[in-house]
Amino acid sequence: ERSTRSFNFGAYHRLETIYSWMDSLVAQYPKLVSKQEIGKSYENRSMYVLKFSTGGNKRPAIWIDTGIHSREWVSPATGVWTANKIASDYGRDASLTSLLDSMDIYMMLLTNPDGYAYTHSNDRMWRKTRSRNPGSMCRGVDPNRNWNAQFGGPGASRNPCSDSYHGPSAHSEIEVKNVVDFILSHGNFKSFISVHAYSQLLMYPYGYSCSAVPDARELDTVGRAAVQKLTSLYGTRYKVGSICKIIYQASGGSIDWSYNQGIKYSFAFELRDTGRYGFILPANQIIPTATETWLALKHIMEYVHKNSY
Amino acid sequence: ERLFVGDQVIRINVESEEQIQALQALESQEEWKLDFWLHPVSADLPVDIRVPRSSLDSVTEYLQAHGIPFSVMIDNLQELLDQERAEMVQNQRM
Repeated sequence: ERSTRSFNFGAYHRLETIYSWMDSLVAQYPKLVSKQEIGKSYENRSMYVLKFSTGGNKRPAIWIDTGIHSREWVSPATGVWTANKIASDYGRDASLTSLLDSMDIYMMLLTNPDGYAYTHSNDRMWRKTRSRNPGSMCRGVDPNRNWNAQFGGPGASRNPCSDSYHGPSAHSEIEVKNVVDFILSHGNFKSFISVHAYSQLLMYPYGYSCSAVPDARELDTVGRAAVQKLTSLYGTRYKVGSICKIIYQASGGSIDWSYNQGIKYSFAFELRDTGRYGFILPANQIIPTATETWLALKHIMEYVHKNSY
Repeated sequence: ERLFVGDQVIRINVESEEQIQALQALESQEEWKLDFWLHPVSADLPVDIRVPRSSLDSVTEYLQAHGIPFSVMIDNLQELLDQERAEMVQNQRM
């Protein structure tokens, strides 16, 4: 599976395979795609972003991350398909081409590389990072409770053995810090999209509070239109709303942090499924999931492109 | 490598605030090692819990004692994982 043509997008892959596929994507589209290492994980694995750019310097950009919770395998699998879609549609799809002529897209396919590797080698249901917690037998921090967005507030656990443990301090997890440093040093992100999996939701801030963000109405409208397009393909039903209102109050989340940094178009997806398979969504559903998700992602990206701020 | 033989995933369609509270209390029962896939927060959303085989009886008793009906979504998690692994091996061969 060394070339993008023979790669099986309808299968789950190990971290090494995905990393090597990223190289082949860069090789196939050298004028559009590049790979950047933004740091190392706790266990010293490289953390890569794919940059889709047609030139310029620090153009307004869109961030998409997949796989922050390691057991949600369909999230990075969808990311791989999406990255390939963006590369192959540039020059063919008019709206994507127009977007990439003035904006950049950054994709981080494996945001929690240690956790992902661990789900392949030891515990398929692992969710967190793999860092050691001093004074505890239990390892790992929930990387989506570790951002500096009312860190340690409601909806996060102080118990290192919990799957939603927030960690000792905001950005204590090197995986989170690497992303934070990258986003801040870039300074021109207009959209931040985090892709999770399970239970079919499209959410916007806040998670730490149930009060509405100033842009709630606009985000809700964009989200509903995006989901309408997603649903049009296979009838997959999504709920749209703020994290706090449609799942639960959760502090320290990534899109709350990005929104508070001024990145207005901050969204989080929860991809399929309805609960029949949980995190073991059959591989034959990867491409349908990615294909429908693309319609929503594209809608959000087009909106961001047309509504620069 | 960790096995999940006999682990079940159950779904509860919450009907009342009392049921939510009883399920939230269940979340703090650390010795049962429950893995909440969907947490108890409102009557609008189901609650999904992966229950290790060793805790199945205790959890069933608890839910019955509180009058909380549930259905089994995944009967044996390991079976699904075995299928997934076989599929991955086959894909690698291809």
